[in-house]
Amino acid sequence: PNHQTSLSSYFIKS
Amino acid sequence: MFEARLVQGSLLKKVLDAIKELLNEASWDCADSGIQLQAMDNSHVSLVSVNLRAEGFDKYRCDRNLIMGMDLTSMSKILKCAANDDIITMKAQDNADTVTFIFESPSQEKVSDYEMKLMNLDQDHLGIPETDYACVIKLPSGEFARICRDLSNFGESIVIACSKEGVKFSAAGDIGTGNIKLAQTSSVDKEEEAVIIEMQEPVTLTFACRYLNMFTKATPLSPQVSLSMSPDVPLVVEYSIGDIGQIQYFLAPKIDD
Repeated sequence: PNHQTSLSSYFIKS
Repeated sequence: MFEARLVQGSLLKKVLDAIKELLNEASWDCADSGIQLQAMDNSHVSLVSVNLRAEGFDKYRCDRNLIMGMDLTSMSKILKCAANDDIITMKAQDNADTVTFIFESPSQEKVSDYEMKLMNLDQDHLGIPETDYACVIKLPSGEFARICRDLSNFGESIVIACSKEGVKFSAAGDIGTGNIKLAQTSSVDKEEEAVIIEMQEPVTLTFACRYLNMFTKATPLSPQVSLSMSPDVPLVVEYSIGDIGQIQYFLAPKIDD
């Protein structure tokens, strides 16, 4: 019922 | 020339044990201020950040910034050759394509050196925004490892719910459900046995057991762990590395479809 989110959607590539 | 000597070499062995399951390879960024590593696991769900301060080393020299890309399986194999009480030195020339690890026994009667090839790694660096976390939970690291291990028997995810009453870890699956509640400790003899909750607002988030269990490989580094949570942002699991630095794991939450 829940899915794993990715870190890239929270943190900005620098 | 880069040279870093650590009398408490076992700390470096423990750092490798704490990251090698999550990462196959990573770059160590060496600068005047110390050594840092930042890398995401292959699935981009978690990120490991290691910081070792120059002052924490017994000898530290870094004439030029140096990026040492390493196969962590190979590095781990080499560090396994060091005894727990060995003094560990890492050495590299400027622009070198190898790094040398030197292990000295405390009596200096046995000295070994191992040279390892460096790799050119093209890794994404993530900018981690400064965050004021809504909940910061400090608890004994052994307790956290135990909770993650026990709840992994029930399901693939652990729900962490932090409120002013305490923190509740829950898991549910085919065999049933498990809940573990920890209240803030009122008084403890030893600081490392305390459960301390700093809360601005209650937070409930869901995380994959598999990753939490991999983070708990850092347990031997520190008697305490801190969990920082805010709504809808990655969890931060932090262990100190003796007096020389810290390791932080960031884990993206699971969300309802």
